[in-house]
Amino acid sequence: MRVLSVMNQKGGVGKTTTTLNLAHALAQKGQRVLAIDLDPQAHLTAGFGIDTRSSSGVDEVLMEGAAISEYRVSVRDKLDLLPAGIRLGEMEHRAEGGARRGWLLKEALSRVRGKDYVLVDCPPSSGILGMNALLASREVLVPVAGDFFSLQGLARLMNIFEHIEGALNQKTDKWVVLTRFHERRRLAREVRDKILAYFPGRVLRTPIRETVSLAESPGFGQTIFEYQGRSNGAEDYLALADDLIKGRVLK
Amino acid sequence: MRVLSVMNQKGGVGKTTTTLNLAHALAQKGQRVLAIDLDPQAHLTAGFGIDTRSSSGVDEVLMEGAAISEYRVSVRDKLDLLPAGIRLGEMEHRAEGGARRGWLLKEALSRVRGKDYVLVDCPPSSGILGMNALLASREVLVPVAGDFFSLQGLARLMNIFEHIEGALNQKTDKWVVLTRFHERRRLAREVRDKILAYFPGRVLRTPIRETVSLAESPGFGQTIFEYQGRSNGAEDYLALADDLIKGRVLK
Ligand SMILES: Nc1ncnc2c1ncn2[C@@H]1O[C@H](COP(=O)(O)OP(=O)(O)OP(=O)(O)O)[C@@H](O)[C@H]1O
Ligand SMILES: Nc1ncnc2c1ncn2[C@@H]1O[C@H](COP(=O)(O)OP(=O)(O)OP(=O)(O)O)[C@@H](O)[C@H]1O
Ligand SMILES: [Mg+2]
Ligand SMILES: [Mg+2]
Repeated sequence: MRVLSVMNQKGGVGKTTTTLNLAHALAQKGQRVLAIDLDPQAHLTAGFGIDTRSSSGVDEVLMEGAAISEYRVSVRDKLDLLPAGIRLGEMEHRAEGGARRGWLLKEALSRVRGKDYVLVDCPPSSGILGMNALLASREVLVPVAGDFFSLQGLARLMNIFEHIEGALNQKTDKWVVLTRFHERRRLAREVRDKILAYFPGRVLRTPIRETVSLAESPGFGQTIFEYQGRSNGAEDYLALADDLIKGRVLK
Repeated sequence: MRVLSVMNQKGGVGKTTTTLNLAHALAQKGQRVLAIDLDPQAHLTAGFGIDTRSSSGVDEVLMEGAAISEYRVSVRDKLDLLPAGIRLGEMEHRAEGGARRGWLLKEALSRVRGKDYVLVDCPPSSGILGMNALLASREVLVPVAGDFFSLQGLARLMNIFEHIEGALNQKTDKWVVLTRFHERRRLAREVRDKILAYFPGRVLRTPIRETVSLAESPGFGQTIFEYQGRSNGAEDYLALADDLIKGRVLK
């Protein structure tokens, strides 16, 4: 079972869009997938078409010790979702519980069976939720958009990883996904080249191109495959799923 | 002195890009401006060309009670910046201090003189830093990008405001700024129309168009006015500054 956190404390780089569509792409390729919405804003949950005003999910798992099997919902063929849940925001504001609060997700995932991939959508911050994701994951997927602030965010994130992995003596495999990629922008190509220079062998091969249908589909509670199965977005995320399965990277 | 927080817990909607360029636009129009970087990621600070690896700023103000005048730097004519400071991330992780921790920025701003506008760039989350911004501000500027998740973020933010304002019996004036606006996308126009329906009289008149130079300028430590003074980005932010000064909204 591969457990991957989709993580970048920079906002709006496509963490949720990537989790939503990559999860469905993997399921369409026959992988058994569990997607987890770890963002109190519950955008992944909404993207799948689940009503966020009344749902319970990973909030009950982290705060009440519930089993994941109790709250996950089957959202597509071979694809389950553990929704964020309306109480998840409370988790970030609580201070009690001490050091073991960072291990709650890992503990809960240790009881999950019958899954090939677990994808965790993370919020744009580095608080207790991001910590739970990182400690529970053996791999991290870092979406990076093609601009300067994204690049800054990547550098800072790598610092945070070194810090935490050093402290806990735990190593995670990192993959970078180029997102919101404007093929004709010089800035996008410069950012990609910089990332390749710093992370050789870690950039997944397929960049996700900027395509409006990727921004439209969540508004209908659909993944790109239901909304516009022949679009660039669908093509790119299907290829990205292959890259992840086979470890295909840019040279 | 108008104190405005640039706020939206949704990531990547242009909070920093707006604070950077609107602050400079107002200063170019003769207003005396103080910009405050309240995001531990320090992107506003970097956008102005300040070295973020060694700076101190609002971190010292909030955590050590320092005066703003001690750490603000003059970055452009009529424009001061209070940098984030390298310790600002610690603020979000501390739990001591109780309820008065939300009022620290307001207290510090009460000692500021000789400014017409204070713009506070907020992080993409709703923790103690966002609370300080909201309690210190009489007005809020909410950048909203033209897509579904942005719209969700706006609805959620409005809920948070009602909650806090109700609890504290304090009202703030709200302005919406349409950002990253793709004029030809139906999705962008639909989002704009929805916002207008829910917030009549609150949407500032000039949408900020998606223009690559706005994404490029921070990489050079420049605002759009230094980087490409004749671009759409420069034109839009100059017009937005006028909208804000005169209260010009979409009908
Ligand atoms: N490849 C793409 N093409 C077009 N639009 C995209 C693409 N990827 C993401 N978007 C849009 O950009 C916005 C930001 O993406 P998304 O919400 O997935 O980022 P995020 O990193 O999860 O943001 P946050 O930090 O707020 O959680 C969304 O409205 C999304 O629909
Ligand atoms: N109008 C625009 N045209 C082109 N690019 C833009 C525009 N506005 C913002 N961007 C780019 O989009 C990215 C996100 O913008 P920005 O960092 O200002 O958003 P933010 O809301 O401050 O993000 P965060 O939530 O991470 O603080 C940046 O790389 C920025 O350069
Ligand atoms: Mg997200
Ligand atoms: Mg920002």
